[in-house]
Amino acid sequence: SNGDTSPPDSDIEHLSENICKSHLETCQYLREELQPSNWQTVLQTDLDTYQKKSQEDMWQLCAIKVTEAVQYVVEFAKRIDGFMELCQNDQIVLLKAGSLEVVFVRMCRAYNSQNNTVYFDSKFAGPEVFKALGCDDLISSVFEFAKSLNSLQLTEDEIGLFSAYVLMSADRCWLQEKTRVEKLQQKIKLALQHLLQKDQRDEGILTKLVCKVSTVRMLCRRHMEKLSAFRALYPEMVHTRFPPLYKELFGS
Amino acid sequence: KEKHKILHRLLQNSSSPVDL
Repeated sequence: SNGDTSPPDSDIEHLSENICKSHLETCQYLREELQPSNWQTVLQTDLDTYQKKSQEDMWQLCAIKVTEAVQYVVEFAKRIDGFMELCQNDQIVLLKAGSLEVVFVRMCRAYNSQNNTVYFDSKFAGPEVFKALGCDDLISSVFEFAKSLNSLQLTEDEIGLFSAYVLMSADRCWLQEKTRVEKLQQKIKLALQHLLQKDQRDEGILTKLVCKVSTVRMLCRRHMEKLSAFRALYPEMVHTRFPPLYKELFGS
Repeated sequence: KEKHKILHRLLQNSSSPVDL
């Protein structure tokens, strides 16, 4: 009646609770499990083993790990109110474009800032572990991103809402019901804003987070470029030994 | 649909992360 078209606070509160719960239920690793004290960092002997792997074997290992992480993101998406009501084309478009972005966002939980390592293959691994991939620049950008997001010390709820915001991007190509996605993303943004206010975070943190979206998109574009280059070198390898879901998501 | 058959399956499944 007062001309205000924004959704009621109870709607936003409900969506916020739903997304935070979905995040916790689908996080792959609990935060307590990711305490660096629970796991050793990669030892010199392990490091040698990783570095001596052929480029193909290391790519395959990472493709498997990425695919595992992505499956949890699919579950996360499915539990977000409104996602399953989108048409199936749009569900697929959002997941193809955004699932790896969410994996990179979630990585900040698994990042140890004391020694610049990230939880990988049951250990904490530094960038040197990924040398055999032949993508030093991409790996160093991924670690930079994890470091910078980790330094914001986000709570689980904040990470959950930010992940949902990243996933429900209305500007993806090939969306059929752009307006529905736009409305959902707007509600998620409001929920995130409310939470940040409630948590008494610095003003400007929302802007900082929104800026991170372009960085994470750049990382995913570079992943696609590296994959294309790798596939040009070893076409059979990708075809026969990479997980089918990885090929569906990143194959074209 | 054929092109994204695994994604379709994952979206239709009522699986939980425990089943993954």
